[in-house]
Amino acid sequence: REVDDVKDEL
Amino acid sequence: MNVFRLAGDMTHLLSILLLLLKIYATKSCSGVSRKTQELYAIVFIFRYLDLFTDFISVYNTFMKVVFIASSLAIVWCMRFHPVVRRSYDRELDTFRYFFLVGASFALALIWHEKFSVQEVFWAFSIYLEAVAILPQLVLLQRSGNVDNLTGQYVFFLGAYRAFYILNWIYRYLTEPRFTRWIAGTSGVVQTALYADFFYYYFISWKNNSKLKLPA
Repeated sequence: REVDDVKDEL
Repeated sequence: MNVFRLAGDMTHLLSILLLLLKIYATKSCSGVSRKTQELYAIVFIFRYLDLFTDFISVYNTFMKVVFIASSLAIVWCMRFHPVVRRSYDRELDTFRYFFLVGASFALALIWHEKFSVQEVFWAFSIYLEAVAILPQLVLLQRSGNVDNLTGQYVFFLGAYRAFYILNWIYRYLTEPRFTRWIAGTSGVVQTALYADFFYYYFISWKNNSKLKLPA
C-alpha cells in the first residue's frame, strides 16, 4: 500500500 | 491537512482543556466518568504506538504527546489526587467497560487494514474510541445536574469526530484512492452516540436552562 497510508491523522 | 481536520483537532484539544480547567478550577471531578477517561487513555496509547517510529510532523508528534499525557494526567488526578479523588462519583460510574474493551479488540482481530500488531491495535483504538463515551453519557443521565464545564467537555468531544467525518468526505473527494473505511464507519457510530446528548445540549442552550439528560 502507498506511503500515504501512514497514519497521518490523529 | 485540511480545515476540517484542523478544526477537529482543535475542537478535541479544546475539550481536553475544558476538562482540565474543570478539574483544576473546581478541584472536583464530579460528573466526570473515570472509566471514560481510562478508556481514552487506552485509545491514545494503542493508537499512537508509532509515536517513536513514524515521524509525520512536529504538529502530529506534539498533539499525540499532549493527548496521551493529558489523558493519563486526568486518570491520575481522579485516582490519586487527595482532593480531586474525593469528588469522584464512584457509585454512579459503574459501567462495566471491560466488555467494550473486549468487543473492540475482538472486532479489531477480524476487521483491520493489515494483520500486524500495530494495525490491529490501531483498529482496536478506533473501535474503542467509538464507544468510550458510553460510561460518561450513562453517568450524566444518572447524576441529575451537569455543570457547564462538564457539559461543554462532552459537547466538544462529540463535535471533534463530526469534523473528522467532514475531513474524510473532503479527502475522499479530493484525493484519488483515499479511503478510511474503518475510521469512517467507526466515526459515524461514535458521533451518532452523541445524538441525544447534542439534542438536550441544544435545548438547554436555546432555553438558557441547565443541561438535563432524562434518566
